[in-house]
Amino acid sequence: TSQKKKTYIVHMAKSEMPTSYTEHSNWYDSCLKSVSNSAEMLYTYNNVIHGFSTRLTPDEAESLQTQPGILSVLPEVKYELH
Amino acid sequence: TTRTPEFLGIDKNEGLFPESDSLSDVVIGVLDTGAWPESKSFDDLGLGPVPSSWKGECEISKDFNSSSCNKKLIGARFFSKGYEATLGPIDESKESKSPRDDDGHGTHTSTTAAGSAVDGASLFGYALGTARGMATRARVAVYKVCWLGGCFSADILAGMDKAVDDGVNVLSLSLGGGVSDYYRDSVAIGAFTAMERGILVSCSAGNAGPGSDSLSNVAPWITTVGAGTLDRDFPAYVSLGNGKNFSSVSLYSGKPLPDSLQSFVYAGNASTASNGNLCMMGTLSPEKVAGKIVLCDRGINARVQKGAVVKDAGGAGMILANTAANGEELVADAHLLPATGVGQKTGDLIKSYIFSDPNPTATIIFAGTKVGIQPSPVVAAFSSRGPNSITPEILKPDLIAPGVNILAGWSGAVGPTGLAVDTRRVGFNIISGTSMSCPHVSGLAALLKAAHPDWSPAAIRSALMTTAYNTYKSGQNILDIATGKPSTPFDHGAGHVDPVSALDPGLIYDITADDYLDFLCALKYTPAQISSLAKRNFTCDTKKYSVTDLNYPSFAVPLVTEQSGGDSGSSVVRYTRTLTNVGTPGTYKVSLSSSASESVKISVEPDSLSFSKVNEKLSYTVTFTTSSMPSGTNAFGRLEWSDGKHVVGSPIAISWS
Repeated sequence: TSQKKKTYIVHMAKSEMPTSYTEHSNWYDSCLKSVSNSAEMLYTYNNVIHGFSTRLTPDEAESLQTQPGILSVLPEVKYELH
Repeated sequence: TTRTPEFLGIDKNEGLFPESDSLSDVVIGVLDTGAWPESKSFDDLGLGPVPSSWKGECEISKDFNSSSCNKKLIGARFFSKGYEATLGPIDESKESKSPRDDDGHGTHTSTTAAGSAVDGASLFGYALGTARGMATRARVAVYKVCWLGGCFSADILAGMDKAVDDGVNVLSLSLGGGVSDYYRDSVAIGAFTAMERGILVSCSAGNAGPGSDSLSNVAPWITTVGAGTLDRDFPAYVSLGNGKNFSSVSLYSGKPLPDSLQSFVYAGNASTASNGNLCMMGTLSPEKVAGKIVLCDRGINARVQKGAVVKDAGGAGMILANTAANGEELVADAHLLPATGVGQKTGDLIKSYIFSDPNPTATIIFAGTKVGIQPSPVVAAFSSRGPNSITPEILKPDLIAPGVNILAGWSGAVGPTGLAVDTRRVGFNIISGTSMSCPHVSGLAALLKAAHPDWSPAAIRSALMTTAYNTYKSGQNILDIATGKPSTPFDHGAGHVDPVSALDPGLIYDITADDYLDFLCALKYTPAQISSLAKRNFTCDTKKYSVTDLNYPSFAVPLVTEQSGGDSGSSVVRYTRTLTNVGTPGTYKVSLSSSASESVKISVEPDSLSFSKVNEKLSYTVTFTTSSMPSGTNAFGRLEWSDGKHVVGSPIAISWS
């Protein structure tokens, strides 16, 4: 149960993108694949954050947090109408 | 909405507000449950072409086609990947995988902000009038991020990301989550970028009142809106067998109760369940309630569901009694059976009668719509309250606006109660919440944006706050319905919005994106946390940052009570503010009032500011000299600058913990 996948929002430091990448989305994808072969991006965010959302196990999320260029890996939060 | 334009004074002051060209260039983005495009409130009659800068789209799906959008509803998108990733594929037999609003909430909020005028709008004849949004000529773009199972942050961020890119000018979010640091809160994160791009973000304060520390959406770059009442009511009268009569409220429309008194029973005595008094599903004994009026206690399940439970059990009617959690606040509902809501005190009196009479009887008489109710506004009991639990030095909510019994557009997919068993369909519905007050401010912000296109989001908020009122014409402070006593800045912020005054505030407290970065430094955020919000590298300087230096239009002064045996001397706290002249040259003089002059001394230096030109900036310092007070003590005050024509007011809240 502890390794059940959850949605995370991954904040990237765009300025730290290695020069070998020309598209930040490719860099995001590469970072994600480094911790999970099966994970797919739900959204890529370009304006309000630099980063993406994806489904990861807690271990994968922890591992991703240690990768260079990752600012934070935050679990998804449910909001409610007021 | 009906009545709120009159209540806010924007119906008789149309000439003061911007002409069509500037206002129709303003786009309000609403993140919510989507829109019902067939609503008359989305009629685009008289609107010109969509602004050329607009990059948004009308996303097509099987129940939402290109003609669903027009020159009023200029954008409609939906974001469900986060929702579906967590809860599985959307069941399209229950909700539309499209921007279409199956809930009603999104149609209500978006039409409140910017709906076109619709004559003869009402809910079953209640609240009859011309329904219009606050900014009738502004455009609307909806971003559906909320679904039957809730609103997920991955979708909210995606909606904000797109809205910013599309080119909205105002963002309206009537939703909230738990309290968390700004760098963890998706709404705060998205709002930061929006603010940087000149977009005002208006959010609901939450419905977790009247308890303190109950606010959502408290980031200082967000405009946080609490809720107050209108001067309108929907009275119903409860008559008891002992001859006593009580006032209540209801939106019931249908076959009335018989003229004669009916048998009357307390739900708690008509159930074998320990919580039978709440009229939860399946808890009432039909043989004990059949043909009777049932008294249910408010709480746990939806108010309208209690009515449905009574109806299912064969009850003839329902009286819904508030408990201590709601006090005397009366929220009207379009119940499925003759039903009405009463305050706690009335509920207690009615219960006394039921328990003392072996054969209690009652009836309910419905009396339609009444306007001119005084005092109004009063702060709604449900409206979330300060202090701000994330940054106590920033006073929240910022202000209050109408949020109780608001009529606005509704979805054709659901009845006015939202219950599955409610097969009625209405074009307009009457509901309550800070969800309803938020889009009022969003629409009013659009009016200000059109009138002052060069104003920053902080300037617009400042104008709304410093011109808000916190007293009635009698001079008495706005009341809090939860207590029946005067409300405080922790309840109403700067006060109730006054859009006509906000058009010409005289002075404003402006805040730039860099100022907010300094604020984050003062919070001792790490570079990564700041970068998450600002999306760029920013290194805090070695200089001393202070949260209290943020040029906010209000003052919150949190103090720590000294422990016994410690130094019992007074403490001195200084706040610096800068005012920008947006009016004519003039000299402003300061005045102060405080509820606790013995424990707090407040001084302002200088006490006079002379502005010789537009956009001139002048600073002042407020010094709070306070004595130690017991933990939990609060003191309140108000600081006003006036040139004789304008009054630029700021609330003060001092708290000891």
